[in-house]
Amino acid sequence: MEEEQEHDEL
Amino acid sequence: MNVFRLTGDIAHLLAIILLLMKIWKTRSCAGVSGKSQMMFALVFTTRYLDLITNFISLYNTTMKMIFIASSYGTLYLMFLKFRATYDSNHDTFRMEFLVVPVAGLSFLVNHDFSPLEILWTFSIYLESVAILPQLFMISKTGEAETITSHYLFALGSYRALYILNWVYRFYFEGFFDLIAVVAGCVQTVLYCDFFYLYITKVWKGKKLTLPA
Repeated sequence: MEEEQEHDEL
Repeated sequence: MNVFRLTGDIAHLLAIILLLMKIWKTRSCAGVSGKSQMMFALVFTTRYLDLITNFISLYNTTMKMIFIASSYGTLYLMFLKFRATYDSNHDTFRMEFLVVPVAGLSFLVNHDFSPLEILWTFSIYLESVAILPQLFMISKTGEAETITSHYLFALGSYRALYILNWVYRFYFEGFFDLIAVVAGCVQTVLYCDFFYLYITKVWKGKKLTLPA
């Protein structure tokens, strides 16, 4: 999960 | 936030407002695919579940809430308030042909095999093809009302602008989301034929009609 990127787009 | 993403979001918002305006002002949802609208509601619902788990910004939260509310508002107008005007005879695209393969693919190709992530992936894949029933409907009737074509143009432009946003973010932020980029490109390509007709007809003041 260290590479996990939050989805900040719509 | 960059200018492409912001204009993309504004185009998306504009599209939704145009559609609601069309239905409200004409008191009719004729020419609008209820199936595409149902899939958009499903897209927003499955993508924005992170509203509960994750706060990104006030802008992000507000837009998400507007998109979810407006998609259900559109469904309410189409299937309850103006149900009599819904053109179901022409809205014959089979949704299961999209939803089932997209669901399967989101289980197979995702960033992380967790429920929220799979639902996010499902929403990205489904959004890329959700407009097909609408385009299919136009191809069946051979025409679209001008306001409906403005709606489609704004809606198609949104993902095209997002592609520019992803190019920008790749170069300036090192951000790259393969799933979103590929699906966004597919989504934009599906609109190309429509963009051509829109520019060559609607911009010249004519109604959008398909060549015989």
